[in-house]
Amino acid sequence: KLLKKRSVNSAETEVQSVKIDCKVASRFAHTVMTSTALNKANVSQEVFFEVELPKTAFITNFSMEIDGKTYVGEVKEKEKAKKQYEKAVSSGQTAGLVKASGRKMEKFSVSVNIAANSNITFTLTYEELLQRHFGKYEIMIRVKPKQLVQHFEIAADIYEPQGIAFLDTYATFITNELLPLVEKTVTDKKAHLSFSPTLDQQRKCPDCDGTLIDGDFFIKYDVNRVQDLGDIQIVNGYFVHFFAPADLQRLPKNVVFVIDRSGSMSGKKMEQTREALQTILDDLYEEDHFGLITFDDKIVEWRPSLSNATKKNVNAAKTFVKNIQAVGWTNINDAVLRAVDILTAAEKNKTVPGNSASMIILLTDGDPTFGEQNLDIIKNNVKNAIGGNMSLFCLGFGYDVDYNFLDVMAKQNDGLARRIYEASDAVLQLQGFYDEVASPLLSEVHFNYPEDTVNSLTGSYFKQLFNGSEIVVAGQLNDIEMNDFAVEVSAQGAENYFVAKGQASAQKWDTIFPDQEYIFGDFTERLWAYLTIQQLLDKKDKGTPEEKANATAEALELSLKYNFVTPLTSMVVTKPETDEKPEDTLIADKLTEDQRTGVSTPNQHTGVSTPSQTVPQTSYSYASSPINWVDGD
Amino acid sequence: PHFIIELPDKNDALCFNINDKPGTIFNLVKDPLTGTVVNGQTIGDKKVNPASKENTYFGRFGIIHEKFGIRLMVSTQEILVSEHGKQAKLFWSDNTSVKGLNMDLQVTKDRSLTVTLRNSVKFVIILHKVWKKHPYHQDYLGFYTLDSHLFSRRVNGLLGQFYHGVQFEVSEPFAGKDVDKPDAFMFVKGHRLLVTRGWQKDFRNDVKNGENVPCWFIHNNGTGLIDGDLTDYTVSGLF
Repeated sequence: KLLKKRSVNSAETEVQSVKIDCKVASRFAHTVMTSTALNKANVSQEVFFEVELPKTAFITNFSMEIDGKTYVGEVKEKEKAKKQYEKAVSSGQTAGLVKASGRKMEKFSVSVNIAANSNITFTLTYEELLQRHFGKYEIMIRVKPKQLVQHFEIAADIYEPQGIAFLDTYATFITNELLPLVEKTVTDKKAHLSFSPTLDQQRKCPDCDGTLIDGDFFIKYDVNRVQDLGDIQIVNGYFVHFFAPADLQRLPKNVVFVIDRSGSMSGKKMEQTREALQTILDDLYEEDHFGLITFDDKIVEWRPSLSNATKKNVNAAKTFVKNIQAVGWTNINDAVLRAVDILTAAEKNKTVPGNSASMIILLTDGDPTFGEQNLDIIKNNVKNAIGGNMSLFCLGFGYDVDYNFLDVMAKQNDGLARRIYEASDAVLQLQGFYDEVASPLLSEVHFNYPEDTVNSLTGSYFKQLFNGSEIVVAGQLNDIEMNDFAVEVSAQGAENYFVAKGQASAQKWDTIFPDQEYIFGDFTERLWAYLTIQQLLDKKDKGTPEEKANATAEALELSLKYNFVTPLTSMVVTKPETDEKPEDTLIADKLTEDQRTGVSTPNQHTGVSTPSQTVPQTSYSYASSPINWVDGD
Repeated sequence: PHFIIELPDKNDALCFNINDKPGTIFNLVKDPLTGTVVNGQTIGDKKVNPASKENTYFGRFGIIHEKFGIRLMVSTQEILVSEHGKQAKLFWSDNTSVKGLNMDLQVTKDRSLTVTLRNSVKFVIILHKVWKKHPYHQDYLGFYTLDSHLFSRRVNGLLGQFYHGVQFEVSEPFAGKDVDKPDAFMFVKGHRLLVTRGWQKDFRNDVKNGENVPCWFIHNNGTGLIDGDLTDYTVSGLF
């Protein structure tokens, strides 16, 4: 194929506006990114639209408006979209996938050739349920317009019927001069934020074209928590239940850290693990019990049974940790099973409190290479050994791990997996993850709703509720006219068995938000669909073959119905035909964490731009070393 | 098997064939300072095509790194690894990645094995899968050194002796026996050799078809180019 160099003069593409409009109603965020550019050149040229969206978000819409004509993306089943893509390739048209990713975000990019003196408007919409971490919700908007923009605006409206407890905003690019431009209005249940610098205010210096707007814009907030039962909102036949009671006492926990010290952990990774564990061990509460297992092809326990997290024991463990050295192969199976044995023995021998929460935190950077290496057998072994009695959290260090294996294994055992990125902040990532799970408040949390009243419930059992997080359950009401129903939440608390009972009632949104006739209509239904799809996708990975097939079919149906780009669907975008190029098909996919391997800090920006030169990257260079070989003819 | 010696400084390559009885074990690399040894055992065709001469290929490689206590036996069937007495078996049929303290192995299913010995050497072994029912040919292996700059000056072997380059001059080419392949005289290691311009294949990127690499072909088992003669490189065992 001939590669044609595009000659583009960026000065001849004027980015006229970039607008990011985010509306949040009850944690469900709906963001619209719009960008308009004008090709001022007297020849046609390629215009790029590259934006980043959070990994947890689903794209719901994409459109391009060129000279009054609108081209809209269509969500299709992935396989069908792929066929369309292949068809485009086989008929000689250029076609490409639209996907990329970063640590927290993933990239959507598209380029279109537009005629001389033409305008183009790109609009991308995505939705996500904001998750509560460390007692706050976070909206992150990445902006990198790369050039000065005539009309640049970030606007956010937050509607929280529970009332906004606090709201903070900051941006990595905010200078003292830009700070007053961030306008923030917070009333009881409503917040409005805007940031709209003029061309001059965007400039890096008075006479230059460089822009200051380059970085992340954060909004962090929390809602008021008054009732033990949590907050239940009923809208148009759907309900959502947010549960994160205040003032619960922490449960004692029993935790075994299972640390990979195989050869590949040597160097920085081992050093960072040791450093993180020093702090993590210090952060254990005195009533906690803990154990440490390190493994390569040999399994080494710090102590054969759990120890109370007394200062003396913690200090002894810290000395043990200091001396962990990386060598050998990776035997994940036996290491995790040993941790299960230790926790099981502690529970059986009643050396730990009856109301305590047991968990295993596995840290590994590679595939199993010793002992049992079949991933399915390992998953089965671990699932059978754990038997629902404890949670397993897996931390995959770096990119060589089979993340999908860790993810499924964690989900099968009421836990979750997290990737730890190899970087200077790996210590903070490890500590951060531990902090998230360090304080279980409740265990065995059951949500009960009258069976004759609700249906299509998302998950209603949760192994644990952690401090600073929130459990969300959603469902449909059997009768759209229904305005109230009974709710009960029961769980094991620190002191007593926790039971909260009450009546859910529909609120009148027009009374709560009288000036806001429209928020975004069916958001409770979409929130329910979003949550259901997320849970079905989890189920798809961890269930029996039949469950997997059913979950996949159901998730696909919902993705198509609600226009979500999920790992099962793709958005097919048709680029218009021009004099130089035929009609072109592009496909936007949703990546799974497993597919994100290898991409750490992509160069991404929000808005439209002209292309920059691509510099080939060299991953390995053996400068003058000859490649000598011997082979057959 | 055909040998290729790339010489990036000269932007050129040398090549020669080695043919001997199937089953012969050749030393390819021996570095007494790092304790690295690579030996390869040849195999022939299943049966000899009466219309052609018998070709040999490498069917097994034995790799030793004394200092790291590593032994690696790679055949067309399997890969056996031992490190300080611990053993593991890998198969060509799986994508596998093994990370050890001193050695990383990566098997790309039915295709290649990449071996990285820390601070020492990186090489790739290519598996050539042949149709099982082929009347004459069978599976064989190729060995490619990717990084050899850490070998000591004392490294030798059929490949190893070229790791630090080789000095040679080539005369103006002239018409040879084959009209498409000019001949020339090469002055190397005190010898004047008749060499032919041809090409050999690099199978790293395209295991089926390979990519042509132009090279000066040294006839007669590389005689004159390699130090000593072929018998100096035959060894009694893989390890």
